[in-house]
Amino acid sequence: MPKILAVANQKGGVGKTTTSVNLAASLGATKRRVLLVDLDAQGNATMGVGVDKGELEFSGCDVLLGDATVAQARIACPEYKLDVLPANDDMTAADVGLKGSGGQLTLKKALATVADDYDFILIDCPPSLSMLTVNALAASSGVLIPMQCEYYALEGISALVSTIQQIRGSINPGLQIEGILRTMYDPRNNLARQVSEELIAHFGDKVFRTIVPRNVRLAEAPSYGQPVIAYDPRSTGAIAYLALAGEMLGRKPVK
Amino acid sequence: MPKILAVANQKGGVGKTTTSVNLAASLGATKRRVLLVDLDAQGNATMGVGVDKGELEFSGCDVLLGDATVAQARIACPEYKLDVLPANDDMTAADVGLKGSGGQLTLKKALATVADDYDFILIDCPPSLSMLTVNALAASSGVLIPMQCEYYALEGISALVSTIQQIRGSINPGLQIEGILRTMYDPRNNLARQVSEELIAHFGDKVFRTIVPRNVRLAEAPSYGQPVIAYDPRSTGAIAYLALAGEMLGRKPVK
Ligand SMILES: Nc1ncnc2c1ncn2[C@@H]1O[C@H](COP(=O)(O)OP(=O)(O)OP(=O)(O)O)[C@@H](O)[C@H]1O
Ligand SMILES: Nc1ncnc2c1ncn2[C@@H]1O[C@H](COP(=O)(O)OP(=O)(O)OP(=O)(O)O)[C@@H](O)[C@H]1O
Ligand SMILES: [Mg+2]
Ligand SMILES: [Mg+2]
Repeated sequence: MPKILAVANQKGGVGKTTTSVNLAASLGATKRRVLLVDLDAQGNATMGVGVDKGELEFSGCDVLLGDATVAQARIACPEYKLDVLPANDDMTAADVGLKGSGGQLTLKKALATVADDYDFILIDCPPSLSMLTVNALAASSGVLIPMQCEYYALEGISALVSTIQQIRGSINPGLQIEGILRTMYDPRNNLARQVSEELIAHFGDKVFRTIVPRNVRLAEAPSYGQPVIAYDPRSTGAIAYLALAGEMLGRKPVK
Repeated sequence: MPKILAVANQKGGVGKTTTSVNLAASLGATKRRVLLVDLDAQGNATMGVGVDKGELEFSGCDVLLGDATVAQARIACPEYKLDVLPANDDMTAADVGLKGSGGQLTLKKALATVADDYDFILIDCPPSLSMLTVNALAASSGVLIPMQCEYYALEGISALVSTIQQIRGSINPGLQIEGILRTMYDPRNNLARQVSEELIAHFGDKVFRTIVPRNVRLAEAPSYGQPVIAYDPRSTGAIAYLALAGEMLGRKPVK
């Protein structure tokens, strides 16, 4: 069984896509078999690995609406050692289409058809607690929460935690918080240090030791359609995401 | 008739809330009568002006579902010279509830009941092109687009522009782009300069001359529940938003 992780936070711009793309590529570099699932109509994760979202034959939306299988829609990115289940604007239609009963388990069922092909599946979520994010939480064993160390992001985490608890109490009893990842971290910034201390006080070991610093190479890499370990492997951003992959692999599997 | 502006961009974390709160307070400082509408379930704009979203008697969701009027739900913030129509988690229910036919004009009708009380109404939108954002675009005469000068934000602007065109072609023929505001701008960053040049090439005069720099005081102010002109009036962030208010007031009214 692959480890399936939802990379989620309804606060916008906290580094969900950057984390999904770069952690996927870093895990791929450690010879794990990885599927990156783009569940956001913005299609940022798709573009971030060099796939043109305007030229898709099938997308994740087709899979969620039952018009294609994951095997048909996924695209191999051998240069980055991962496959991607791409997204485009159509994904908005999937959000509406899934509202019916039982729609919450659609992604989980679809990913089960390719479970034997992967060691990790990472799901990049949109910035909302919509039906798409619920699908991702229902399909996952863990939630990775990227978190900018600023007030609005900290303020929103309780809503996310209570959504996770609701999903655990209903459709996915095994759902855990895999970890909280501090992103775009600037140690010279008092606010960031204060928020970071609050996170550790509240969440303890659930806060990853790895911290991703603010590093412009992470913002530049997507304009070349490359994960940062391909774009600039010696950058602090690349090193941080490789360290995160190492930290995740080094953890004892949660029984 | 007040000038009603939707502050919108489906890309997350580009400074929609920071712009809504601080432009509203800056316009208030010029003795204009201002209503700040929080249309995001995160309730960030509500907290940003010091109103506890956990203690609301009525919220914007009640207004949209017809359970309260704007006059009942709005809260005066005299120290910041503005009123706020607050939001909390319930707003997610409004997004679902408005899906029915004719739901797109609900906010427009609600704001018309208080039109005589204000010179400006600013609507802080959530990071999605959902029914709530459609309501804001249907109710507004202009769209203010905060924009981080980075690849994913630039990449997403075409989807927003086409949504604006669709709304203009159907339910709101008068809808214009009020302007594109460059936020969190770091002039030392090549990527920011390149994206900024592309914006000016594409949008010309629609790009505000005022640029909001990255300034930590803007990120600190919300943790005190204050707009930045109250928290640190001499900061570069405060000066930028006062300049933006001036630039907007100085423009000839679009006939
Ligand atoms: N550590 C970092 N250093 C510098 N820039 C970063 C870093 N992480 C992300 N960025 C940039 O910040 C912006 C926001 O990141 P990203 O798009 O990954 O966030 P997101 O949570 O996926 O946003 P959304 O809510 O829109 O999905 C992007 O332009 C990205 O390139
Ligand atoms: N010019 C700036 N300088 C420094 N920090 C800023 C600036 N503008 C916004 N911020 C901070 O960046 C983060 C994102 O800004 P904000 O929350 O206003 O964006 P948003 O577009 O409203 O996000 P969302 O998509 O979640 O609604 C916040 O923590 C905010 O305090
Ligand atoms: Mg994203
Ligand atoms: Mg916001």
